[in-house]
Amino acid sequence: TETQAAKDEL
Amino acid sequence: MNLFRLAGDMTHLFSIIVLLLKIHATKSCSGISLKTQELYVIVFLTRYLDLFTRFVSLYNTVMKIVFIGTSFAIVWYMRYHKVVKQTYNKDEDTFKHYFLLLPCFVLALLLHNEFTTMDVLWTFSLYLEAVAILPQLVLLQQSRNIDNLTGNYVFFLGAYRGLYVLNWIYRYFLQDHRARWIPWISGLVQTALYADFFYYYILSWKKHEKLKLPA
Repeated sequence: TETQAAKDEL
Repeated sequence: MNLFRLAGDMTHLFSIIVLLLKIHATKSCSGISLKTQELYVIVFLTRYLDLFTRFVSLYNTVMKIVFIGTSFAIVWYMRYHKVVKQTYNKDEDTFKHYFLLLPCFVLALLLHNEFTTMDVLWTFSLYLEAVAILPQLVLLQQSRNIDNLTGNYVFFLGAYRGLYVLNWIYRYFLQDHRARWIPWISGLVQTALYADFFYYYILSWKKHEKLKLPA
């Protein structure tokens, strides 16, 4: 999902 | 991870080191907004709830712990260190930071990807981070004398946001082609808030003068 992908950032 | 992202994280880390260095070495937190620092504690705590539930990489885990730990350390220094706390510009740090929390939370309840506690709080942390610098910028505007370390701290914090925008552009076009609207929009708002500061920072640097923001 978009969320999962974005959460690898700090 | 691309170079912009790494450079962004490093400038973020560097800004925190500059701030801690200023506080520790000069035993002074003058010009630093406690309200902004308290908001960062909330930002990191609500964003990194997945610290123990989702492993991304050792790099991510270490950085998350460092960001949480250093933000607590800064607030501790400003509130409780017997010398440092006396240098805090309490009367000038007037921004009503609590008024930022509720709108950000309501916005996160309305605009998010998944309606789960963790995702709403993660979204809330992005909205809050976007505006968390406001008390600091207001304090700088009221300060007659902005020392170099304080100016550099805000400069590196702004540079981190700018580099993250470049990282998103790079990621979108050259890596995974995924749209991430919530981090993008809040990140752009956050970067825009620094524009005015950057203008005067660079101006003062060119003229070799002390940084001063117009009231």
